[in-house]
Amino acid sequence: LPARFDWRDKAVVAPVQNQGACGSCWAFSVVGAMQADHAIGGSQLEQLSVQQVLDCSYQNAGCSGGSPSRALSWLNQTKLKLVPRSEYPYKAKTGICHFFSQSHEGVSVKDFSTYDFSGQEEAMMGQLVAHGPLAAIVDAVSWQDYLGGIIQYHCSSHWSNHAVLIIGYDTTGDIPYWIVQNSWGTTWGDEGYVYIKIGGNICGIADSVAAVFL
Amino acid sequence: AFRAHFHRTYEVDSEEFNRRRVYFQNATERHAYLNSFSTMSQSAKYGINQFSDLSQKEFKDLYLRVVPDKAPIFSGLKTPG
Repeated sequence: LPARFDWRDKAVVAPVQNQGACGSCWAFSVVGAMQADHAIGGSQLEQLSVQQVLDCSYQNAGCSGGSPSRALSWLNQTKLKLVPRSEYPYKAKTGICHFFSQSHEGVSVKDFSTYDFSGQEEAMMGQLVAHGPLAAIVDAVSWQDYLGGIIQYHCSSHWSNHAVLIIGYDTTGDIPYWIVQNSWGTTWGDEGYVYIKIGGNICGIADSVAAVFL
Repeated sequence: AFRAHFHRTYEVDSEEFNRRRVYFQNATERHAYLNSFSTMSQSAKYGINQFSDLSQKEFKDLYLRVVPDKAPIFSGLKTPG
């Protein structure tokens, strides 16, 4: 594994988004992984519709909350094509599901995996390098006050309440860390990113990690 | 300064202003505690941001809405045979 790896260097990570006053982090993490994988496959990086997942994934509860693995399971079962964000823009509130014909251009999931990598974060680094950005769930209670730097404390594992996109890691410094894209806008954290120490399952970053295959 | 920076519209001395000021003061106390663990230059820093006038409950209710699912433990990459 390289000592440092960042999918932004390959231009497959879309800009940081802002979910607004809507509990849609679960949809942002899944769509972030899908649009990155689509670009890794050779397509132009294109932002896909988070609102489509929010409105149509009935096993989840829209802005009231959801789970990345349930969303992926639904996308995998239905093979629903996610349309570009420009065709189904984000509104930060749950709405009525818009249907598109099967012939409509879009991106669908071929398969996905979800694993608990606690105690195996080096293997998780391998998954990230091999399969692209990973959708993960974390304990983000202390993130209310986060400004930047590497989180090492004040974060529990096994009490996840938020979903994010892991886009890279860096083990070259004194503290190895995950590079994580959040969906609270660029004014939060380090331009919308947060760094979490690798090892010890800090914030539960390894509790439930999903890779998408397109 | 906080209200101007984060475009808050509540008026000084309104009921909401007074409530949010208490949440803001609570946040500054939290920051002192959280930063007391940050001993290295790379360590996380905590301070005023756009969530500083929310109570912890408001923050959880708005932004921490994931329903956690248990995932199977990773048992290595599968190889033929």
